[in-house]
Formats: sequence, structure tokens, C-alpha cells
Amino acid sequence: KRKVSVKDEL
Amino acid sequence: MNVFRILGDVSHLLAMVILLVKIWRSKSCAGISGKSQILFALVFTSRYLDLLTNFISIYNTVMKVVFLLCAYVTVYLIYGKFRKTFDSENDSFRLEFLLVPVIGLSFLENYSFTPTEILWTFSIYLESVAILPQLFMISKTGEAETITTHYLFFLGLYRALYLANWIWRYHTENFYDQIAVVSGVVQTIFYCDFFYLYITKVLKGKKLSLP
Repeated sequence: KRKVSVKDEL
Repeated sequence: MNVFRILGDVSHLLAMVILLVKIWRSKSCAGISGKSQILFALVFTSRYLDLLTNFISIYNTVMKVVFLLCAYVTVYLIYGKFRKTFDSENDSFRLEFLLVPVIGLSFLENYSFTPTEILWTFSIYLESVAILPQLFMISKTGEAETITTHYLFFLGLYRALYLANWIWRYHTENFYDQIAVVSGVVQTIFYCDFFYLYITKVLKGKKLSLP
């Protein structure tokens, strides 16, 4: 399933 | 945070610093694509809007601010301070050929149809092709200064290390981000040809020139 990703990367 | 990720970020930062120092010391931006640098500034701006809304870590915040600053200072040096040395004649890649498909794709293929998410997706897709004007410029002039090739090498190394980081994260945290991974693979492929030339020519002390 799709989910908004965790944006901890640069 | 794993070792590939940290080395990737360091390599990314090093690439930007090499470019800034090159321009500053030689007081010239000859051979550098201003269009690629504008695209990178656009990439960071659209991706790091979450600086204002979302705190992740001190490291994350500091790096984002530094990346944004480097990108904007580079653009300023090329189009402002040292614009007389800028080779606009050979920086002739048509940006609309990148921007139109990238904008279209970010509306079609994203995790959620919200402004911030679309902007983030746009930045990921745009980053994967942002170096093309620079590579186009090198293929057009047929050569690159050695320092410019070091810049490209560290930028490509950063991408390759991020791929290793994602493989690591997939195995240790079961984490993966398919948009970032697919774009990252595409982006890394663009550097393969350059890596080959870098290893066979530049590392042996020769200038990078195309036949």
C-alpha cells in the first residue's frame, strides 16, 4: 500500500 | 543513520564545496552549467520546505540549510559576480524538456495529492535529471577541467552511496521509498558513462576530453 514516506533523508 | 548515508551526505557536501572553491579561486565559472545549478537550487527549495513545518534532527536541519546556502551562492556566483566568465553559449540545454515531463510526472505519480507532497516528488524527479545540462555542456565542448570532473565524481559518488544506504535500510529497517529509489537508480545511471571516463582518464592524470 501507498503511504507518505518518512522524509529523514536529504 | 548508517555509514553509507553519512558518507553519501559528506560526498554531496564535498561536491558542492569543490565547485564553490573552484569558482571562487579561479574567479571563473567557465565550463560550469548555470542551468544545472539553477535546477539544483530548485530541487533543494522544493524539497526542504519542510524545514518550516517539520523538525527531524539538528543534523537534518543544519545540512538542509547548508545545502540551500551552497546552491544559492553558486547560482549567484555564476549569474551575478562572475557572470562575464559564464559560457552561456555552450549552456544551451533546453530546460523545458526536463521541467515539463518532471512537473507532469510529479502530479501523476506521487504518494498523496497535496501541495507539499507534490513539491517533494517534483524535487526527487528533478534531482535525477538536474545534472543533464552539465553533462550536455561537456559533451558539446568535448572537455572538462579536472576540478569540474572531481565535482561530478563526488556528486555521482553521493548517488551511489545513497543506493547502498537504501539497500541497507531495506534489510535492517524494512524501509523503502519507491519514488526515491527508482529516481535514485535513474540518476546514478546518468553518471556511469562519466565514471568510466573519470577512472580511465582523470585518475591517470589525463584531462577529460572526448574524441
